[in-house]
Amino acid sequence: LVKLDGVERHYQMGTSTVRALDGVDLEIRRGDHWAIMGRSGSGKSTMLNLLGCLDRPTGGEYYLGGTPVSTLDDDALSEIRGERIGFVFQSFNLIPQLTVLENLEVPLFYQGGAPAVARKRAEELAARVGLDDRLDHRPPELSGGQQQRVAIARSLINDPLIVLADEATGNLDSNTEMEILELLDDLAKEGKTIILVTHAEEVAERARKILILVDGKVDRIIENSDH
Amino acid sequence: LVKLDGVERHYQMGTSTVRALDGVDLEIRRGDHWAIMGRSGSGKSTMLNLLGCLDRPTGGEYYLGGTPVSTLDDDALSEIRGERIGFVFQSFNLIPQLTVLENLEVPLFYQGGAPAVARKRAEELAARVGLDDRLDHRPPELSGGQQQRVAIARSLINDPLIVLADEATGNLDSNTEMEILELLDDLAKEGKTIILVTHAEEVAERARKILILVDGKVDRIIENSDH
Ligand SMILES: Nc1ncnc2c1ncn2[C@@H]1O[C@H](COP(=O)(O)OP(=O)(O)OP(=O)(O)O)[C@@H](O)[C@H]1O
Ligand SMILES: Nc1ncnc2c1ncn2[C@@H]1O[C@H](COP(=O)(O)OP(=O)(O)OP(=O)(O)O)[C@@H](O)[C@H]1O
Ligand SMILES: [Mg+2]
Ligand SMILES: [Mg+2]
Repeated sequence: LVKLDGVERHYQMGTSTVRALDGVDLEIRRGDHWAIMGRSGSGKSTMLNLLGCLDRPTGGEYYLGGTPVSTLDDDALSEIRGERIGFVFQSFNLIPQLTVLENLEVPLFYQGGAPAVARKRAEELAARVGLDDRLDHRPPELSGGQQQRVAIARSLINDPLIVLADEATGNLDSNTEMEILELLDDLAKEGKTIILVTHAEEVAERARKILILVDGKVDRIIENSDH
Repeated sequence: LVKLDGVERHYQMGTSTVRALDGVDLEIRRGDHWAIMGRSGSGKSTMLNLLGCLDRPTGGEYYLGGTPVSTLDDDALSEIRGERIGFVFQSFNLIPQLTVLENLEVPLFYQGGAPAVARKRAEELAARVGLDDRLDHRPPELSGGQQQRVAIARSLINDPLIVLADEATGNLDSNTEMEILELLDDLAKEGKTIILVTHAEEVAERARKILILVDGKVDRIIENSDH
């Protein structure tokens, strides 16, 4: 489903170069459940942004379903993101002027959904992440963990094939985190491809494969044998 | 040092009232090291904002060093915050247009610090949180955990009496988190008062007292006996 071939993502900072990703080879199959771990600054969010078509490599090639992403223009990438990929950002990226319900419906309107259908789906997902009593609140009126759960629900609203989540439970107490992890496990059982960046052992141990990033390179891949 | 007496923080949402804090009694002594835990939405950030004089109760009274905060005007509160309190926000609140170094220096300029002294102190704290190679980066050019560490360093720049940190290690791998926790332990040994909101066991177990919030009320206080 996804292939990274010698992928690099460099930033030019004056005379020095930051090598956020520095030559990554990786294959991810349909229905896989991965955790990506590594030190702060090791390149995890950079890798997830590339996988989610939010960014392009500065070197190497990224294949999505066999197609090299470098041959796709920005409109095509935007369409793939809207229909196939659900993304939970490390900093949530909610729209502060819209309510929880409106934040959830926005991606459905972009896909041409009927308002009544969109509203119903938004209410169902809000309930699934425990926010049915916060539908009229706006992001500044929510706790950090509530905002994070809106971001999670929003990533699922278009029923994506691939769910990419960047530290999706860092602001949640262990009980709430467990509910979210069980939700993600259910999605994995439905056949979705799940890729979670995480610092937390309890999140990584539920994945089938764990990728360890060190200084922008794949250091090793651990197979979780109890799956 | 700090006393909460029947403290309430209510929000009026149309016809319903959100009781973020719903009657909190608490005494915190100088040099204490507390962890505040509780479900997502239970009122932890609300409590920390009140303790940090960033917000005022809607009911009850908050005493800081014996003075009821309700008798202090906004300028007086602002001065206390600037000189005595270091605050790490759950969402960092860095200034995106300024570099790491400039973000760290800003609070020192408000306190009338000389530029050369301010720059030296900013460099020292950046090094202490492992960011001495990111001084010229701006927040959008940093990883999540790097931004969090800038926020931590900034909270310490004025050598505050009280350090209030809201989920200060949620975006850090366990090694980097350990460095930050050791830094906070050092500050506790220096006699600073440390109050950490956290979801993480490994953070809470280093505190001397753990407060558990449930639905805006103190449910129980646990004394960590191995201190
Ligand atoms: N401006 C506001 N208007 C209305 N309700 C609010 C507002 N700010 C916070 N709340 C509500 O107050 C409650 C407590 O919020 P708070 O941010 O203190 O929670 P928290 O314990 O820090 O949660 P988390 O662990 O998710 O960060 C939440 O249910 C939240 O929805
Ligand atoms: N726009 C940019 N310009 C320059 N350097 C950048 C930029 N964005 C990221 N970086 C650098 O690239 C490196 C990797 O960043 P990335 O956000 O992928 O780390 P991460 O593994 O997600 O870290 P964390 O666990 O702290 O979130 C970091 O050292 C960061 O400073
Ligand atoms: Mg990151
Ligand atoms: Mg909070």
